[in-house]
Amino acid sequence: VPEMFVKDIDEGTERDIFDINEALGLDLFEGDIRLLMQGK
Amino acid sequence: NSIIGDEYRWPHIIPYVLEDSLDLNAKGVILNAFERYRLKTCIDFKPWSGEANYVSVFKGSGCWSSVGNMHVGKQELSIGENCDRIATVQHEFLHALGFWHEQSRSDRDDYVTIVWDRILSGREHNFNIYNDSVSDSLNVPYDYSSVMHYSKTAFQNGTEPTIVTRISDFEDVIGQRMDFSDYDLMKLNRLYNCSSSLSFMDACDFELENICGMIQSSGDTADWQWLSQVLAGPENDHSNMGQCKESGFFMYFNTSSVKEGVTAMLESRILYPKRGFQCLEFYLYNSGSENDQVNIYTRVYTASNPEGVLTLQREIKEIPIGSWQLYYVTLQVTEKFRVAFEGVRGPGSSLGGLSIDDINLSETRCPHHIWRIQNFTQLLGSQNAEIRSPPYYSPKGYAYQIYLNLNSSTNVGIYFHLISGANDDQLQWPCPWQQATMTLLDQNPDIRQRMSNQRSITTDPTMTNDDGSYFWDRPSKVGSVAIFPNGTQFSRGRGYGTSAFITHKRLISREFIKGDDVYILLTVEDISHLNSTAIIPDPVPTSTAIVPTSAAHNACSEVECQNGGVCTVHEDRAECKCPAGEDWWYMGKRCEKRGSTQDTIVIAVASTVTVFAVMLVITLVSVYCTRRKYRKRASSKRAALSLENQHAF
Repeated sequence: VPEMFVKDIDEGTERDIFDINEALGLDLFEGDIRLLMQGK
Repeated sequence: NSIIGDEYRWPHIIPYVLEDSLDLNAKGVILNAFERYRLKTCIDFKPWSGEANYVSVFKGSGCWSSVGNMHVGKQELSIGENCDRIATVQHEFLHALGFWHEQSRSDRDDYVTIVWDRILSGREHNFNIYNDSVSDSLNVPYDYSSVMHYSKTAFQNGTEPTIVTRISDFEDVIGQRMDFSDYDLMKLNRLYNCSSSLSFMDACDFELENICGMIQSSGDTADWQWLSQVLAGPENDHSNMGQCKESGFFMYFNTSSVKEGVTAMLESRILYPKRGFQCLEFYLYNSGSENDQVNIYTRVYTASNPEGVLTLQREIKEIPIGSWQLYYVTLQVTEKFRVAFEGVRGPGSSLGGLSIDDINLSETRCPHHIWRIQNFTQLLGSQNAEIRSPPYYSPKGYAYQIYLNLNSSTNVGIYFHLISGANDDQLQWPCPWQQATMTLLDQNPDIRQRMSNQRSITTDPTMTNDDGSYFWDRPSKVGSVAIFPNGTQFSRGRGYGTSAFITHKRLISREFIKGDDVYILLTVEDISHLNSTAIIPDPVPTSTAIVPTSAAHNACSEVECQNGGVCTVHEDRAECKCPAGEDWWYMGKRCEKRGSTQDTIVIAVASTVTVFAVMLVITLVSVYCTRRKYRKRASSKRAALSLENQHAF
């Protein structure tokens, strides 16, 4: 679809959660898990 | 699969804060995700009011969460850039509720093959397995359709899949980001011992002869019949669409056998509302006269009206002939009630009648508009398939149109356009903070089992185009000329949406296309109120003790906190954590006393005045006593002097 008619928020690709985090340079546990010590 | 340990569980009502850093669209999407939890699980959410532990949702870098309740007080969950999708929010909250990814469960290798040499170097740890002493699959089979499963492309170093399913049909199923799967819900509901939800009320596909406890009214002259087929139509029910022989029933009112004006009323069982607003949805089929109609009533029972008060909620006329059509009716009932479907025989000839199927009633908001696309399979296969919806108006009065792009061979795109409308002179431009939610409806008969695909976008009045003009400015100013099928000319603004709304493979799965119909549900609502600063109560000391929920329950079972206080266990003792605001708080052992900054000021002023008054009294008394003492001394000296003088003279 010509860009003059629409703006595509996904820029043509289906980005999953791990793609988004990987592109940001994040190296989270299993891609999107932040490890915390319980009761910290 | 869930993390093992009761200490990781949250209470059924999770306190949350939506931090100011979140984009407005993300805030709206998060609230919509909460509604899915409220409909399908027993998990509910409430704004934080001082509880010891809560989820703080903020716009960090990326989309992430911790697994389970970590008892750290403020537990962060990030919904960053591009994470504002409803299924992504559901996924992250499932982590917070205690779930790992599906492919990390202990029996993973029985179902998928991880191709290690296709994984990005250094990212192999993302495919670890956790044994059944740390993670529990809750006696639920491996779930390819889980919203917690990675897709086949996860962490790939090239173009080949990193996860290969042992049953090849599931290769493109894994990684869905639409909604909870049936097994996701089974696991969540098992983990949290759910037996009901806040907003679900009833679903009926009429497959059983008891017709879901519905009753035929006695005050009318005809009845609805329980059938699986009618010669004049429908040939089959809507639930199964003829897929299953010897099954598939619906309710039918034969209008060809009765005179004009005859009615037949079918009433639901008694229902008990909790929230005070409901959405009723059902499918209708008309094979009778085009003047036959269906009226929707509520019968509300109160102490003064034990027989129930019948109120007409909606008249449905011009029901299309020859196909099942979806309807939504908004209700607002606060007392126990029934829903009643009244078929009315209209004028004109009839060779058939009216049919009802797949009723769902929930305490949720109905969509504002339904866009029905017929003969969809044909459209999907044709080239240059671009479909535009009819024009719709938002409650604020903005006119809009939806554009569905089927051109790509892999993905379907969806875009929201503002268009010129009748109210444009009275509206604010550029259009501020209207959230458009576009849902491709999974037409499963049971609302709880649907995996509808939803995306939301929000109009940001500050957003600009490359030429500096405002993106969401008045369509007649920044849009291009377009023409409706009836020849009317209008202006259409630039579209905003996604080229990756859903893949073709997912679109033809489930029940998105049913009877060759597709429904796009549309809601456009003003969310500018979400712009306001998050109300954050005064911090409450964090409970650092790891307390099993059963112990917490026992210690708290005899303690009743007042005024919204929450019972927590600290060092084996039940304590009430009292709610507090910016300038008020509750205190006392059971939060029974209220305090405020105003009270403090009054106390401070009163204390100062009292101290001043006491000091003044003491000073005056001291001065008085001192003066009196010196006066006495002076007078006695004078007396002694005069006596001496007497002796001298």
